Amino acid sequence: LERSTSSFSYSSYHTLEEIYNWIDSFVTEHSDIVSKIQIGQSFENRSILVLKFSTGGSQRPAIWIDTGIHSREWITHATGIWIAKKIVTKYGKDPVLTNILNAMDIFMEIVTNPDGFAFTHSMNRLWRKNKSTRPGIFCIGVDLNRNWKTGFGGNGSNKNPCSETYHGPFPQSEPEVAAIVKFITAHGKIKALISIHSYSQMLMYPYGHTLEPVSNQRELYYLAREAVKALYEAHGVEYIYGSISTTLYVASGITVDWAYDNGIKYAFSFELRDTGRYGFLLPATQIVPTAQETWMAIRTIMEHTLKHPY
Amino acid sequence: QMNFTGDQVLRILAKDEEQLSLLRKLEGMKPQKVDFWRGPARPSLPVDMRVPFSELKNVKSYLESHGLDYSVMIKDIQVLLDEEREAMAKSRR
Repeated sequence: LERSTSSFSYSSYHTLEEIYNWIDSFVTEHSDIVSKIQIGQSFENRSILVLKFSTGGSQRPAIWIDTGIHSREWITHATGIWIAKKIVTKYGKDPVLTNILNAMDIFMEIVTNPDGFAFTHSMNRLWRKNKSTRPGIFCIGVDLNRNWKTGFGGNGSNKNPCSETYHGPFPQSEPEVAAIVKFITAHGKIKALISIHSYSQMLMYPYGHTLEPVSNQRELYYLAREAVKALYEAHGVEYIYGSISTTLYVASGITVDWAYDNGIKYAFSFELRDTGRYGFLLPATQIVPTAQETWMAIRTIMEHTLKHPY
Repeated sequence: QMNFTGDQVLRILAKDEEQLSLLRKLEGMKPQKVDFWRGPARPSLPVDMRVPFSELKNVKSYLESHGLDYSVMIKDIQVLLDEEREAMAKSRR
């Protein structure tokens, strides 16, 4: 096992155990700015961990970032880890990030679906859902991005437990979703939520469950445009952007719809690389460039959030 | 570990909504014929689906019989998985 983060490879994929050990070393080595919070237990009783980046204060407005809600999307966990390292490295050096952290906290949940992620390493690399089971139901797992309350059970989700987009028996039935809802609701001052998926190079905002535009449509549209411009400037990867239902398809019970309906105006969902050769099996050589470009987009969204308090 | 030897990922560029709905039909077929990596969304966006080796012939003839153009994005998933696992082991070493 790694004894410190210095020998941890940010350009490789890692197991759940390696990531959780990295989190412990990372928090120990950067205890002045990072702490670890356990917000719950997964269905199979794994810890659900959140990193808190804070330079002090209390009850500061905050930004939430989650990666890995779909377990086979490995590039998202790897990008989350790289961004965590970037934040501690650049605080005090990058004026934009420094201003953000001097006024806001950042919460990062890197392995949002720990059971599913462990399963992609142990049994099935292409597993997507969590690992919940119910008596009398043969198939395993709920799609954690169809289990949120807003629009639950609507179009673009499936009531068939064997489907990859099974929404679960009732809203927030899954401990991994319920833990986030409880945490964000208790915090009460999350001002931006960024949920990271892969793949297909998209940056999207609510709604997914309906074609109806959100009331902040214009602002979110222009902010998304700025963010994908910043992302493009890193490595020339082009993203499309817009609301989920008009850019991709109608999908109900998703994270960002819940976030928006619970007062989080700046709610975005990323679909990171692949550009069309590897799908979910993006080679590790693309981790760093993907993370670099994604950081530029996230930094743009966070800066806008800081400059437009509400 | 599940083995995906011979499984392929096909990329389809549907021309219109009708072709998209033909693809959506595949999802519900039993036994499971496809696992959508990029689901049928809109004609301007590609659809990627993993097809188990055992279903490849059926699915390709279904696509061809309905005039759905496709390309093979990943020829053998297990090859990429083995490379991924080897890269992780190498990094760990």
